[in-house]
Amino acid sequence: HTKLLQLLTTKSE
Amino acid sequence: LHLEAPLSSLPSLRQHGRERRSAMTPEQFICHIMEAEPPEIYLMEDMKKPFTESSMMMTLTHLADKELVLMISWAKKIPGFVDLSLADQIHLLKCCWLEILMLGLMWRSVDHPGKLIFSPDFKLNRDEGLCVEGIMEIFDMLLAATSRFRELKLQREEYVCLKAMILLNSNMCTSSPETAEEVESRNKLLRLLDSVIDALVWVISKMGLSSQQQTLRLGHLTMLLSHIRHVSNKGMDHLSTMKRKNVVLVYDLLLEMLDTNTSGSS
Repeated sequence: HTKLLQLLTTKSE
Repeated sequence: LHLEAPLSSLPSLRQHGRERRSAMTPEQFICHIMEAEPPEIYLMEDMKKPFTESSMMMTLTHLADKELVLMISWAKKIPGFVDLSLADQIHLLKCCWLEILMLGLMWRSVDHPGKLIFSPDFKLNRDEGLCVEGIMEIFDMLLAATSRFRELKLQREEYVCLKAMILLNSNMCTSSPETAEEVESRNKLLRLLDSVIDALVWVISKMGLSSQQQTLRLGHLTMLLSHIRHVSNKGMDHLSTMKRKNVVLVYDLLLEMLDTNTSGSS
């Protein structure tokens, strides 16, 4: 789940 | 965050630790999940009509990929979601992503009988699905569930509660937790699900219905969730078939979500 993991762990705007 | 109990009982709150203080009232919770709603997506594509099987599948998967990115940032704005374990967050999203997208489609289509409003610039009549093998059955299920929501006069506040319930309920009946962290995350999840149900009950209580009508409405709305799960499973199988037959190229986030799903089911 690389893309999913990246989107979950990046600080939302 | 709003103190749930009156200030007079403040000393006792300290014994309950963070959970107690962070418990929001249903009204607060509704405000948060209404604000979390993702913006409308415009495809901004020049769509050559009539569609072919591959051009329609391409457009549908392109839209889904865009919606998935917004869905993940939406999930992170559901109060308490990011406090769950990362494993739970991933599992919840991979189990329910198509249900969430389909409920959003139904909501956008609720005032357009016979049409599926995928996006403001991508509206389909039922028969336009004839060009894609096996999709008519799914379109008809989507249209049937949408007309049920229209019949029930689904309110926006109810819609956002149902969407949060789908997210939080999606892996209730899978693996039982083993480690202490899993147990803690599951307890947080159960409390979160209670908050959403409380919020939905609160919304329904504001509609001037008798208490019996309120209970029935809650039942009707939650029963629709099983139809949404059913349509989503059909949709997942259909998309996997389209991918396997190379009718459409599935890539990036959508490929990740589809693969984890199919590997999960297989």
